[in-house]
Amino acid sequence: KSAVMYIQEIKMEYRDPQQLLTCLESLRVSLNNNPVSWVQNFGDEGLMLLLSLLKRLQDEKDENSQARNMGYKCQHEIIRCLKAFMNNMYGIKSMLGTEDGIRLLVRALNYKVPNMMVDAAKLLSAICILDHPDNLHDRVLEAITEEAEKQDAERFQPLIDGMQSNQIALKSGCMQLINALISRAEELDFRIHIRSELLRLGLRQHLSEIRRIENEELQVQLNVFDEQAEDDSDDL
Amino acid sequence: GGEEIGIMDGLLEALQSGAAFRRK
Repeated sequence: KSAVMYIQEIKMEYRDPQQLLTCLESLRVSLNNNPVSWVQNFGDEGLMLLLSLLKRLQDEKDENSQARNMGYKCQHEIIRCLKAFMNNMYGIKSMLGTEDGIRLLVRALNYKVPNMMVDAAKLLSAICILDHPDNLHDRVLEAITEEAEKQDAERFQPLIDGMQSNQIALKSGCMQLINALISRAEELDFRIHIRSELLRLGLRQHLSEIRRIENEELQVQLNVFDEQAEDDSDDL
Repeated sequence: GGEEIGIMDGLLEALQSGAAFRRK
């Protein structure tokens, strides 16, 4: 199937969730397995379509739990498609050129959909550490702050909620984003500020808990967190 | 070019292994 056919199909399947999900799964495989030229054919039009679909699904308030779960599945599949889309410079530039790409990824930090939140947290971490003339770390942090303001919540609450999950992969994804947010803050004062804001909000208690979990991925992130805190306190 | 494919995979791998956080 060509990239243009997917665009047409997504537009058509907009109303049938099961067909939409099947179409998105197939799109993700195509984005992953085709050369960059194929991704370029899918292009900004395809990307905008995915983002507006994601926004629409995030805004939906389904009372019916079956419909809600189907909505979550589609949202997660879109996040996976975005990851595949961004697996090359063209895709990354396009995504960063959109007005609300980062914000929609921030909204996907939803601990009720743990697997989706893991993917969203990792993508946001990757964006934070990208070498780019714009300060992407600041853009991610700004999006996190703005989203929290809308919800009238603490800005790092989604990460603390994620740390509370019993899924190790989610704890690890949250720690990655925490490490990315702290390590890419340029000023020492700012790094210390972000760290203490997180600790105050409940991270401290979660850290002592995850120290006891035997999981290599998680321990790597914990060591990074500790080392950065030590370095900063030495610098101070 | 072919080498630019996989950039996200590379970043995610560097994050997971901790290499992305090592100070120069």
